[in-house]
Amino acid sequence: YEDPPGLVEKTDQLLRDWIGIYHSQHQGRDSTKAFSMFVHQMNVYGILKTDDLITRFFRLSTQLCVETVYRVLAEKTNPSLSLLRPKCYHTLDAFVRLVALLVKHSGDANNTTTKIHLLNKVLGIVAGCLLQDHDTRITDFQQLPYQRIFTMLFLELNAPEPVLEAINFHVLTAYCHTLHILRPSKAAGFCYAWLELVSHRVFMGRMLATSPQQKCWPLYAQLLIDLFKYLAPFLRNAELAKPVTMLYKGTLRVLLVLLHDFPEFLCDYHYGFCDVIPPNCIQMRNLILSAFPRNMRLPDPFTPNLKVDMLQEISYGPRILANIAMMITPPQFKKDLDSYLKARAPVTFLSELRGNLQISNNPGVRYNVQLMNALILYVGTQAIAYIRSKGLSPNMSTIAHSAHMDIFQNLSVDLDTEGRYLYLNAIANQLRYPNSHTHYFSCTLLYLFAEANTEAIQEQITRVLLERLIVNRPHPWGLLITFIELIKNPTYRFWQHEFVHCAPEIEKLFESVARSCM
Amino acid sequence: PLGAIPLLKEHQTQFQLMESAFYHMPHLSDSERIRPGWPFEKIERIDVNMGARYLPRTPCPTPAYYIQSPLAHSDSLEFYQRLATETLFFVFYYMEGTKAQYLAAKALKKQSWRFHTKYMMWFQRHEEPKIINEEYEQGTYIYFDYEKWGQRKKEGFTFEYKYLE
Amino acid sequence: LGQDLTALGLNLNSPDNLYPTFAGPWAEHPCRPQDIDFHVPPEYLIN
Repeated sequence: YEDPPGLVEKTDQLLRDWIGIYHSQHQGRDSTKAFSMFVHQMNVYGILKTDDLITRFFRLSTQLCVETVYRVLAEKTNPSLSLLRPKCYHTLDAFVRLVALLVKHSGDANNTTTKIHLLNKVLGIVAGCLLQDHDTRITDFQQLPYQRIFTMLFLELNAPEPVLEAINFHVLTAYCHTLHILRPSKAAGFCYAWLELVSHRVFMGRMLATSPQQKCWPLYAQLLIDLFKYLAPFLRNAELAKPVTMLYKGTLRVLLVLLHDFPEFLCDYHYGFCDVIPPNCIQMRNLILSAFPRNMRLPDPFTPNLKVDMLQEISYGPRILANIAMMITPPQFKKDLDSYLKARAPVTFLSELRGNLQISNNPGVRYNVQLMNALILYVGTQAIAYIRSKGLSPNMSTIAHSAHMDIFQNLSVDLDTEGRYLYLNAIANQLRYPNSHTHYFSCTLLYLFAEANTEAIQEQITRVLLERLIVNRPHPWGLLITFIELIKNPTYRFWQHEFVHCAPEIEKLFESVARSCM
Repeated sequence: PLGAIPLLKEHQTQFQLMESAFYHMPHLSDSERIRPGWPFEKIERIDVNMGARYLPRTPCPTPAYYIQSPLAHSDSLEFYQRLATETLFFVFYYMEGTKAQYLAAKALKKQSWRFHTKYMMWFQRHEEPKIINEEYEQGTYIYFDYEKWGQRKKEGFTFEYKYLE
Repeated sequence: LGQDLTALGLNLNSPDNLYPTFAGPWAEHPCRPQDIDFHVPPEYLIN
């Protein structure tokens, strides 16, 4: 870094002075007098002379604080970590207080730009130090100092003060950018502290509850997607190692809080989440799919003779905050798709469909899952619009004999088991609370079952539904009503299929699920 | 039908880092502000026994027959109103700046205690101190129904606040 | 199969929001009143 001679010593001295001031009783923590005197001292030391020196000062301060923590944590005399923590906090909290005061007082009172600029600078510096430390110390890396700095600074900057309220949205944005930079796939050794930061009650409250017009929801959704992307390769395999289990359970807790307090958030961003959650993560995905708007009353899916198509809600489309059409690539494929949907020709489009979706021959990774998901939802929404354009509403007869159903039936027949599993999952991911997508895809799945020309397809449809039902609750409403319809409606002759009776325990399983559903 | 997929090299490296972090899990107090007034505020005064137990949200090992998880509704005013007055004063003075202090103050007011802001002390409305002299002015000690407290102390009643927490 | 989500230490039946007392992804219990910062009148801050 080529720091100018003497700067490290000056920074060290200043930091010591400040920590002394911070912890001295008679100065009092909030006395602006002590702070302004300190800023004067910083001036005397020439720290505030240029932007570059300020940057170096914060970087050196961060590193000095972090080094102090590493030293404390390395102390053998007090092995008990919880004894050492107050000592770590001693240094870190003081530094954070200094940063918070500098941010609050930078520029004149109502000039938010300088405050935000300084905050972004400091967050960037701390993040930079963390990543460098993470890459240098590797398995000796400690999360504590960085977590403490980020957490305490966030609490400081979210105190109920007018000057802070004025910049709060920028504080949240800056934090989300920083947390995105430090996402677990970039700093795996920081993943637990990262999740603790992202799910801190004050952070969650500010991001999801108090920020107006849900302006921070997309930012929070991005952080969750970062988490799911990181977890995906580890959750793809059945055996979860302890570190993964810990992170996974923590993630479930956070999702439960979101499901309970912010179901609309999960509803709005479900598509993006399911896009990155591995298909075998059934319970976590169910949790997201089970969310429904708080002002909605869900009819009991077990009521006999529930007339789903009489429900008013099924005429409304859910909010999908993802640009599905843009996800259909390459552009040529999208163009061909649109022309087929419009003209129901050329037939060659259908036979080429699988080729567009398949990306390799290696088992387990043969298909472009994101493209598959986007295709299914896009075709489904186009189908609903098409049926409505004819003044009809989706039901078992109006969804048939259309370009849209051609595509679905073709995929049912043409894909191999792996592809069909992903394709059926894409459909089942739309079975949520009462809305037009749930209704359309529920009908589609049942129609595909009824029209299937081989029992293998019917069996796989059943498997996809069943595996979502046999995990612990919650279960999405749309999933329940679809399965209940499948096993109750004689048109599907569900119980006459051989795969229902292929083994005593399978049969017993079906019966017990049926009992709980009927 | 997807089967397991071997971890890529990149993921294996990530796993190693995650695993080492797993052995340095964050402590619950890492996310909590240290409140002024907790004894360990004066770092030099921490001794081996005290510091460990009074970090915020440090689980306090109590005998198994003690209640181990928060009581239902223990964050409600109704619950606080059923606590003893001494307990409320304890909560008020030792848990400042928290919701507990707020609830304790509310409960005390419902028991006709009034907080005198200038002298920062509580007294029953009908017992407003007649004489406020230098001694009361000095320092930040807080008095509350001193005679009763004195009496209870004589009877040997003391707070073991580590259990209370 | 899967976790019993009701055993993760969250009061899912609570009529109130959970996030104000959410104690973090690793905690088995929610925060207690003494854990939660609260904007009390300044004269209450005695220490």
